[in-house]
Amino acid sequence: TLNDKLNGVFKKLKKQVRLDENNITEALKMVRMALLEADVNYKVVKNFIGSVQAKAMGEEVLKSLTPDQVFIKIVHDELVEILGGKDYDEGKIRLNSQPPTVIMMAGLQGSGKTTSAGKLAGLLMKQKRNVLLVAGDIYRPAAIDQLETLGKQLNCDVYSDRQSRDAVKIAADALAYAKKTAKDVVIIDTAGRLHIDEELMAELVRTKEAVTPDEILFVADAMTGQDAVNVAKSFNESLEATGIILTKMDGDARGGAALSIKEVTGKPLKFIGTGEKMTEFEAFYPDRMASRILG
Amino acid sequence: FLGRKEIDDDLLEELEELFITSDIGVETTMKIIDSVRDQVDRKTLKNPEDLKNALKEQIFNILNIDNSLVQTADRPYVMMVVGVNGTGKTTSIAKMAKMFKEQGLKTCLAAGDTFRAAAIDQLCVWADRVDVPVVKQSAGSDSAAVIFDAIQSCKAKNFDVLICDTAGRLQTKVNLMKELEKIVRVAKKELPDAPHEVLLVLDATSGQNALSQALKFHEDVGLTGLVLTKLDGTAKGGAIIGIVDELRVPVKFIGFGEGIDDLKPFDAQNFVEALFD
Ligand SMILES: Nc1nc2c(ncn2[C@@H]2O[C@H](COP(=O)(O)OP(=O)(O)OP(=O)(O)O)[C@@H](O)[C@H]2O)c(=O)[nH]1
Ligand SMILES: Nc1nc2c(ncn2[C@@H]2O[C@H](COP(=O)(O)OP(=O)(O)OP(=O)(O)O)[C@@H](O)[C@H]2O)c(=O)[nH]1
Ligand SMILES: [Mg+2]
Ligand SMILES: [Mg+2]
Repeated sequence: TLNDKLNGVFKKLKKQVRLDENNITEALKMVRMALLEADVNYKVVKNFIGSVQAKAMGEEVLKSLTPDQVFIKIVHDELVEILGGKDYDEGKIRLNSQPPTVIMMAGLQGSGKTTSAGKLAGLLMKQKRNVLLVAGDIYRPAAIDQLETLGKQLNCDVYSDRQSRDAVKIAADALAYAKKTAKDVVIIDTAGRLHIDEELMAELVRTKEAVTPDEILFVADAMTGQDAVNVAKSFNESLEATGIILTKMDGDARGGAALSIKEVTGKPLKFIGTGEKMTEFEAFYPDRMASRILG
Repeated sequence: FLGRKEIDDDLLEELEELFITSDIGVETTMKIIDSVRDQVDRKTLKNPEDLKNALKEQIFNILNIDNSLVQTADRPYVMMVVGVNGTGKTTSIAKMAKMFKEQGLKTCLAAGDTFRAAAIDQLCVWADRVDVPVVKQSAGSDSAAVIFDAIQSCKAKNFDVLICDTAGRLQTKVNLMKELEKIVRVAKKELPDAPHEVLLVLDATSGQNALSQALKFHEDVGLTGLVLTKLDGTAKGGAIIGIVDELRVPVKFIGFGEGIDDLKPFDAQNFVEALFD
């Protein structure tokens, strides 16, 4: 683990009373390696190492601790802070005082939007909300069937229109239906799309304009690599996301994309997907994520 | 870095950044750069253009292994498509089905994802569009049983190719990987050399976890090829370089879109050129 590696680095140094340029250069290299291996973006790593270096320089090593313990704490704390240590927005959905609360899912193909939409519905239903799932993906074969199947599993109402070729109108009609049937929350599933697909990104923007969502959740796969910054930045610039969901965290991907996405968008990491079942959904914990990324 | 007049540390750092941001990974990046560092130090590589070409050649040599489909006299030719969740397995199967059909091969599909919501429906919509038959059972049925049935049926009806879809699964899930091993064992009961082709579908947006996926899937079921999807995005898919280097399993196809024609055989030359774009 990184901890063991750093331990080794500092052991070579005799009793250090202070962290300085000499003893942290090697340690910083190790942290940089660990972050890159964890898929944190190259530039994000550069900035991160810079901040850690600044914070570590001159740091005093208290009698009760060893230099590596002081150093790893600085690294860990810095990581936790960026990931949302002060946000307290994890695991929460911003509910509108005037129902229904509208939530829109967005993200690349296959990231886990449809599955997460179901999980979110399940979570809110447990909190006694009346939820409407909206089958807004009119492109992917059997996408409507997929959401309807999840809806049945959850005993959740699903709005769909198999004849429509207009995703924006489906969302608008679903919202009207939700108001008519006194729903508390509307969760709009959207088709996966590339951030560089101008037409589909414009469709997402028009959907946003039609239903003015209270939450726009960018759904990203935990195994995403360096490209996470480009994708997240694009989606965020077009839509102004309000939160992020990181899926497939039940695998062994280190999840460095979380740091990249948070750094480049500034938006709160709210939930993680921890499996394919509707119950496998948890609040995001910055400190657990920090440990996972550092490895 | 073409604006540079000589090879210096700044240039090497720039190359390191290009490789890492293409998801080539730290270890593989160091390996590639070290392999040319010797020539740089000995001044046999003097200018940036030569260095770039040397690097391209290194990567090309890693990737340029025979990637033709496995040859067999068996009919049907059984292909199994595996991989973690959401990488593009089902869509890639549809694309391959059209490709084989256009080559005059009598093609059939097996709806081996009996788990995920509407997975069978999804494959059936594609099968309709391509106009190929699908062997399927009800959702929740045993995946191995579906594939066994499909092989039996294809043998009886003289099909040339059978492509089997499987449920997405994370390589760390022991019981799901065991299920995949069972599917292979059961397939062999009906046709000893099946599956002739086991393709791992990888998403180009994946980072270093792709290596872990490839290693585990190869260890558990044995891979004969890789399919790299979603290259129409901005991700470079560099993770496959370390994978091919280590496993010597070739990339057979690439997916570059959601349409039925958006698949073609992997070309190492084109891939390397795109990497340096
Ligand atoms: N193991 C695991 N699988 C997940 C998780 N979230 C989603 N999946 C799986 O990932 C695959 C893709 O999920 P979808 O919900 O269809 O993804 P999507 O973003 O809606 O896909 P598109 O609509 O095609 O863009 C499915 O096999 C899901 O079961 C998760 O947290 N863990
Ligand atoms: N842009 C792009 N999207 C793709 C490509 N291949 C597949 N997709 C999309 O990725 C999403 C997931 O594709 P699927 O074929 O359902 O993936 P899968 O691996 O079968 O997913 P699971 O069965 O849930 O594990 C769909 O929205 C596809 O249209 C590709 O090459 N480019
Ligand atoms: Mg979906
Ligand atoms: Mg599938």
